[in-house]
Amino acid sequence: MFEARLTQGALLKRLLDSVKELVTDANFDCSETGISLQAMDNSHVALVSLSLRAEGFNPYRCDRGFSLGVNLNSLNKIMKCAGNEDVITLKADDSSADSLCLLFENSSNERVSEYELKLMDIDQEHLSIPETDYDATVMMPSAEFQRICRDLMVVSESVTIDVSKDEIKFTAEGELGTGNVKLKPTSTIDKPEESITIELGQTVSLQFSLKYLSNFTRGTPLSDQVMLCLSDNMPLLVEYKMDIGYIRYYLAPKVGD
Amino acid sequence: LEIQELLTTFFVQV
Repeated sequence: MFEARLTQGALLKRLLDSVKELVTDANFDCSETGISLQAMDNSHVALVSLSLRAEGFNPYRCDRGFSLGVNLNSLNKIMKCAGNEDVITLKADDSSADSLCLLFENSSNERVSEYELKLMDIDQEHLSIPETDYDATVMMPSAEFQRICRDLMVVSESVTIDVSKDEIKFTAEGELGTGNVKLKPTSTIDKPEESITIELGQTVSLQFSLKYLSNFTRGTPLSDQVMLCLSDNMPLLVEYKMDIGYIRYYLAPKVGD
Repeated sequence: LEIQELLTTFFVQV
């Protein structure tokens, strides 16, 4: 028997909203420690890795590990039927899981809706992501990163990210001209969510697709801060951390001529 | 010209 009840159902709505553009079908791997998902986009350029800890649900029950093969478009359609204040419960019979039950209860509990989503068999290749000691780790307000991606998209569909000890610089060059945004570390004690920090092993400069980065910023509502990890000739890691877990996006770099 | 790398170049499929 699998049951996971999340009081802040809106979180699940936002999480699914932040992956729906990237992947269409994915396996939710459920175990007694929690729920995780790893999926690449069709072009194998980007990957999303989601992890929700069992402690974040109440109750959480997963008698034995199993996978829920889900078409994310269909799941998103059903999630649209949940109110933002609803408590969401996921249930499945973990022996013969051929469907996932979703229960939406409103706060005063006089409205309960129940949906069943047909599950699919998805054989997905799994990537092993090595623990990396990154050359640069940048923390910044997630809204700031979203704005930089959106602004520089008007100039080009590629962005070069340069990180040095006291600056992170985003540069775009295109037909119309060029644009760049430079951020300096700040540490506003009273507003930690506004702070910008740079942890530098060595300077790094990499080029990425802004189309994918903009797509990743769908995770902005999940966290005030976003973490960017860069290492030379390694995929970029973009992480939005939540109390209940994290959503991580990996993006392979572009190599110039 | 920029070439977009693939993740499978960096991460091993298991």
